[in-house]
Amino acid sequence: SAPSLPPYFTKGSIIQLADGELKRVEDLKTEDFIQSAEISNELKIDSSTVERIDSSHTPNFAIIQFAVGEHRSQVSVEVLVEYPFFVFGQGWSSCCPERTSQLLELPCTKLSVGDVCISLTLKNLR
Amino acid sequence: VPVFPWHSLVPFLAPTQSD
Repeated sequence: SAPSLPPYFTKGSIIQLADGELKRVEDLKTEDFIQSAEISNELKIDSSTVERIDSSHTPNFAIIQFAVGEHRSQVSVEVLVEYPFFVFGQGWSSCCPERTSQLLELPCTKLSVGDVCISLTLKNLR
Repeated sequence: VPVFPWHSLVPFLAPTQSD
């Protein structure tokens, strides 16, 4: 069976912010993530800059290489091309926004090298 | 209607500690 994305990326999904406020996934703003992370005891927002996007050997998957955090640590993830990432100040973006829009109805722009995505790490990692 | 926590939408990209 074809792999698919988790249900919360579908347009209209109800998302609870850290302060309890409810928003639809397509209405989320950069500030919602930043404020929620500020309230969180465990999670910290990191900036993850897209350094490379390569096609995977697995159909419909892409390999995205990020530089994570202030140390620009290299992290690669293999995701479905329609998997949406939240880009700072821009919103939802994926390797194939047409597919994201088609499958999830989530408004989406094209993820590109140089984009800075919101990611999470643990606050007390060291 | 299901309600999802905000952090489920954000990828957890934990760099491996190199030092």
